[in-house]
Amino acid sequence: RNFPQPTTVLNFDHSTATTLAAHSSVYNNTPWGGFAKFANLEKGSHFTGICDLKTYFHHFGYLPPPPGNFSDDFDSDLESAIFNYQRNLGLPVTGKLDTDTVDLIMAPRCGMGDDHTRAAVNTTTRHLHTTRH
Amino acid sequence: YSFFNGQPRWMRSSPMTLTYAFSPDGMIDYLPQEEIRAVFSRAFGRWSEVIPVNFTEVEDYRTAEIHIGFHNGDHGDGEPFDGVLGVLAHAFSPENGRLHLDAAETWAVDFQTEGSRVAVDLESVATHEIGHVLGLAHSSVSDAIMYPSLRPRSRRVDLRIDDVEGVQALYGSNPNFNYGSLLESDQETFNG
Repeated sequence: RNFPQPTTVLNFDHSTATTLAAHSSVYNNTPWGGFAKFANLEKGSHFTGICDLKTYFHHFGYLPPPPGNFSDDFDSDLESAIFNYQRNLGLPVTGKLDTDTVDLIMAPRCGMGDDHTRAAVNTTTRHLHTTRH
Repeated sequence: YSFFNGQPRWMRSSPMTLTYAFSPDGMIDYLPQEEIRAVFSRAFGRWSEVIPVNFTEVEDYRTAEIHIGFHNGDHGDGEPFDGVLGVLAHAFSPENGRLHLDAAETWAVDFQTEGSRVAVDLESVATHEIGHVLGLAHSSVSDAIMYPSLRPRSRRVDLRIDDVEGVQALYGSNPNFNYGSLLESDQETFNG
């Protein structure tokens, strides 16, 4: 049985990266499978297609709708969305697209948003708020 | 645990019985109907064990309070499904009663007979969505039923303390519920 070897090179966690790679292959051709390429991007970067990640965060209640289209910039709004996502889902709160975060983003999930402001009560969107304990 | 705004819940006289039915036009054909019904019966039963609410399957889809169906893509509720994986299912807060599963998934009741790498455990998702039907929103506790994410070929069907406390805050406790046994099971899982 092979165990991942610890490494200190650039703080790179091989075990997590292996998990991401393994899941990425399962998630090929799934709606969010392409998000693997966003792993380890940082605030300030520009990456084609990251607007799709913003759409994801918007869909699940982490980003407000943009005035136009989402840009491909890793901006403060995206960082804030990542902070909230990590906090909500029990991940280490880094505000970065670390491999654990990207891995969970790609995973299948319930269609209900996590802030429940889009909880579908009728066929029209209804704004709700949650009480968290 | 968390609730929807206003903590909506089913308001019925006690003891409460809610009826559920399967959509005659929204079923999958590669799993035996009896197995699907048995899965949902167990999923409803888990919630019944902890709150004073019973669930009964009825044949008449129109008059049932909870409507269950497998649907593809845009199915008319403003929340279209997206194909394999991605969004698996969604449900509506009380007292709407709609519980929809993405028909494009490879739904499994037994991973030993369903070998697909993208197979999704039907019972896990059913139990989660029933939590929404009852009024629970998502939890940040990763092993709770109400955690929003579920990986393919994984199974999460047992209510955890977080789920129990949340749903009991809405409906009260089933007088026959043994809280100690749940704590014990949580402890066993933790140790195991």
